[in-house]
Amino acid sequence: LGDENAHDEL
Amino acid sequence: MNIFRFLADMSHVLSILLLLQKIRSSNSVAGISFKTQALYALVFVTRYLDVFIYFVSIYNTAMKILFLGTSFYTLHVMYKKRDSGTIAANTIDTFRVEFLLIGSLALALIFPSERIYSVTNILWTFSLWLESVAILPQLFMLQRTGQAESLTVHYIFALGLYRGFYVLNWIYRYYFDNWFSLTSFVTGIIQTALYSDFFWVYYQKVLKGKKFELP
Repeated sequence: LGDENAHDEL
Repeated sequence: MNIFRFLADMSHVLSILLLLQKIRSSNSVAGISFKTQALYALVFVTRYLDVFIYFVSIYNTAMKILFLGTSFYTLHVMYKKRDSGTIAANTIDTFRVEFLLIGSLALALIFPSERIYSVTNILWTFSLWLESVAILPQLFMLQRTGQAESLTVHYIFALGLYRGFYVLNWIYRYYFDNWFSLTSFVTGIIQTALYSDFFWVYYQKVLKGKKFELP
């Protein structure tokens, strides 16, 4: 769990 | 953040306000698909639960909470007013959502975004596929009833506009941010395409001041 694939969109 | 993405998010917020306004002003949930609303709630749960583990910006967090909150609020309001539909919802809201759920899950398991096999990433990919088709029960309901109240029509239009703006945002980001997500792009195109018929009827009828009736 975490930011391994950061999704910055909604 | 660019102008397309901002317009997209604002269209999305507008669509939710229009939906709630429709239910309030007519005091009825007639013509609104409970199944589509339930699918959106599931989309937001599977995509936005990362709000607890991953911080992007105050804007991002606030919008996630807003979308999660309003989707469940909408379901609550619809359930409370379930008997106020002029036609019993269960006789026209008959789209088989199982296929959408199973198809989205299969695609997310086979092709998780960026080929990252983590729970959060598979849920994120699932949410994108499911969102792309979540409007189908609503569109089928509209097709069966043949006409809709203007606020319902504006709601669906704003909702369609939202992902259309995101597609423009992704094209912008590809060229100016050096950023691209194939899953986002493909599902966004599918989602926008599903609205294309509706956009055409909207243009023909609503913008020319006629009553919204499907041909």
